Amino acid sequence: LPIRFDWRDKNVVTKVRNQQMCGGCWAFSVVGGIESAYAIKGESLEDLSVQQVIDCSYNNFGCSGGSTVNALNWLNKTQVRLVRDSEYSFKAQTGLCHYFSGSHAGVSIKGYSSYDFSDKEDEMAKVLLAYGPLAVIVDAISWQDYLGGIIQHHCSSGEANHAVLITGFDKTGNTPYWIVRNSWGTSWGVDGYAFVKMGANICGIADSVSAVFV
Amino acid sequence: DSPERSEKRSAAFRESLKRHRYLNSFSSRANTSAIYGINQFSHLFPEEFRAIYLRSKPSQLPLYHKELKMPATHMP
Repeated sequence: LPIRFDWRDKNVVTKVRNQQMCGGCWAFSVVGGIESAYAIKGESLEDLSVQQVIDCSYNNFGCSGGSTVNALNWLNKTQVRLVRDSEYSFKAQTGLCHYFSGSHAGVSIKGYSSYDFSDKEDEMAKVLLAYGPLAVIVDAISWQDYLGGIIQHHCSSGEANHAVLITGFDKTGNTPYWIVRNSWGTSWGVDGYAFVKMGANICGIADSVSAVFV
Repeated sequence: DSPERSEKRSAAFRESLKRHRYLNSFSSRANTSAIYGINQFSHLFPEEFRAIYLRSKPSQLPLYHKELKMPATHMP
């Protein structure tokens, strides 16, 4: 493993977004992973529609909540093509699913893998390197007050409640950490990102990890 | 805001300040530790914050083993 790696340095991570008062973190996490996987494949990096996933993923609850794994399962089963964000923009509330014709351009997934990597965070880092940013679920109760630095306390594993996207890791200092993109806007955390200590399953970051293939 | 609503927000903010002191009490040991303080969520009680923003549900997933080939699972 390299001692530092961040997919942002390869220009394959879209900007931090803001879910506003919508509990659609699960959709932001999954769509972020797809955007990056698509760009890593050599295609253009562009914002895809989070609202499409919120409205159409029938095995979730839109802005009232959902699961990253359920969303990936739906995307894989239906082979729905995610359209550009500009074509189906974010409204911060659940709406009726808008269908597009089969000829409409968009991105569908080829598959995904979801595993529990607790006690195997080095393996998790290898998966991040091989496949792209990872959609994970964390316990983010203490993140309400986070301003910056490396999160090492005040959250637990086994109580996951918030979906985010890991874009990289840094092991150059005394405390190695994951680089985590959130969906609470750029004024939260460090320009919208949080850092979580690696190697101890802090916040349950390794409990529910998904990689997506496009 | 109505006076009641305004008082509720003030109470949530005061509680946030107390919470920040507690959370930061762990930070002094290492300068890389997280810092907690006032941000756009400080006017919310933790229950309100949780109800609005923490709406993801975890799934029970299999433990990862080195031998597993990632793309082999869940392929269409």
